[in-house]
Amino acid sequence: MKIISIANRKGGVGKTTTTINIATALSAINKKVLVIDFDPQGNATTSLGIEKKKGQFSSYNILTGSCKAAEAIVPTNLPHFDLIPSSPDLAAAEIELVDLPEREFVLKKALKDLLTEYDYVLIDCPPSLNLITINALVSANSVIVPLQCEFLALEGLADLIKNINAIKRNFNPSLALQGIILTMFSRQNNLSKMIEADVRKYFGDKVYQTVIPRCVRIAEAPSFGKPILVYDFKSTGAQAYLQLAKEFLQREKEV
Amino acid sequence: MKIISIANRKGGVGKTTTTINIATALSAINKKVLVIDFDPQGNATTSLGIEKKKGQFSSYNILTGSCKAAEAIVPTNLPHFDLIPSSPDLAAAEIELVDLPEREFVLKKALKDLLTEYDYVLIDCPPSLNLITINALVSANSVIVPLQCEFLALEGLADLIKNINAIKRNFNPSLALQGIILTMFSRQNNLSKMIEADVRKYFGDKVYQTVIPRCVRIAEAPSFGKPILVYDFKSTGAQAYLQLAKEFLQREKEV
Ligand SMILES: Nc1ncnc2c1ncn2[C@@H]1O[C@H](COP(=O)(O)OP(=O)(O)OP(=O)(O)O)[C@@H](O)[C@H]1O
Ligand SMILES: Nc1ncnc2c1ncn2[C@@H]1O[C@H](COP(=O)(O)OP(=O)(O)OP(=O)(O)O)[C@@H](O)[C@H]1O
Ligand SMILES: [Mg+2]
Ligand SMILES: [Mg+2]
Repeated sequence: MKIISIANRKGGVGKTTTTINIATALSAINKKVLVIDFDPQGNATTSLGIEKKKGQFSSYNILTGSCKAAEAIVPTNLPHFDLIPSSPDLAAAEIELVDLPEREFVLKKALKDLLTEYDYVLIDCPPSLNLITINALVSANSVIVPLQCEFLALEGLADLIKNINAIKRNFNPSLALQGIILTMFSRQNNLSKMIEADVRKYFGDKVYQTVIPRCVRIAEAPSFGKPILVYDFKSTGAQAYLQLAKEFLQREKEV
Repeated sequence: MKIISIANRKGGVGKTTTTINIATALSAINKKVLVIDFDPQGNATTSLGIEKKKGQFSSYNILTGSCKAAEAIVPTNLPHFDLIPSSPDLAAAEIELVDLPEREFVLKKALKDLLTEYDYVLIDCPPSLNLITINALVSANSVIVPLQCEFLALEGLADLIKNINAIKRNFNPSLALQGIILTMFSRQNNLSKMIEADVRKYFGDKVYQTVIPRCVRIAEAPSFGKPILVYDFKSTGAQAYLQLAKEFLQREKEV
């Protein structure tokens, strides 16, 4: 079982979209996949068409120890694709974790009892580097960084990589940067091309060859509770995520 | 002096862009403006062309009490427009605030010694509802919510308004929702139009008439350290923010 966190402190760069579409592609080739929605916004939960019901266990309950990881799992509409939903309470988790001993390892310990079930566990992180995201990075074998092709997103990348390396040094020596994925790429403007050139210059083959174009169908899909691969398979967005999933598997073999 | 927080938990919706451009327009009509960069990413600081220097006081130092608010103020290149820069340390502020008595009021108290200096103080919030954002909302007279014209951003709006009302009830009875600003509006696609119709239906005249279009020049401006109003005054983005600033003043008179 491989645990992969999808993280970037910059907001709105395609973390959730990337998480659910890589997971969908993996499920389509018969891999057993679990997505953990670790964002109090619950965008991964909504984008998969799952309703957040009162009284249902969530990723919050796992962090506070009020349920086992397995108890919070719900099926999605897709084969061998399960979800641990988010809950608005997750916003309070940071404050509740702060005084715990080994507060960075709470999720890692909780996921131990899942070890035999899934091929891949993908964790969708919130736009921050708080204790929730730290727990996701400490639990992960590798981290994927979606990067919007814009200046402000690029500016934060060096700081993010520094933080990932700090977590690797202090808490999780086996954490690897699996790759950087360029998202919302607009062919019409020079900004995207400039950012792509910069990122490839500094990060070389850490950057996925596949680039995800800006595609409005991707932004429409969540309102139907479906990943783009299901909502509009022929769209440029879906085709790019399909290509990306192939490259993902390639990289996973090499790690 | 009016204190206005620009907040939305959803990431990448235009909080920073809106903060610096309203501030720029206000400075152009001789209002004294202070922007506080409350996001550890420091995007407002970068977008204004200010370098984050080691040893310089920042919004972090104000929260931890290691300097007075006035000591962290730096001038920008624009007349009567000052900034309290961010610092990466701000990411740790949440953990340092948690055990303080009256942890929600730290910023409010620190801003008391500024009371006579500025016409407007605008606080750029990070994409979360953590103690940093709560401090900004507790200190503010009103809050502006930039809303990207996409489904996932809309989904989080009701929860955000609920949280704003909870802060109003528990900590800051005078906090008002000054307005909701539609951002990154694409005329070519139906999604934006649908979202706009929905938001106006539920929130009526809380929604600014002025809509900010998606405009690549806006995304280019931060790499030059300039707000769009300075970088490319004739662009559709700049003209929309100029219009928005006029509506902002209108709403401020009515509050
Ligand atoms: N390639 C794309 N083209 C067009 N729209 C996209 C694309 N990828 C994502 N989107 C849309 O952009 C918005 C931001 O994407 P998403 O929510 O996946 O980012 P995020 O990094 O998870 O955001 P947050 O920081 O709030 O968690 C969403 O409305 C999504 O539907
Ligand atoms: N109207 C617009 N048209 C095109 N690009 C825009 C527009 N407004 C903002 N942008 C760009 O979109 C990205 C997100 O905007 P911005 O950083 O202001 O959002 P934010 O809500 O402050 O993000 P965060 O949640 O990370 O703080 C930036 O790269 C910015 O330059
Ligand atoms: Mg997300
Ligand atoms: Mg911002």
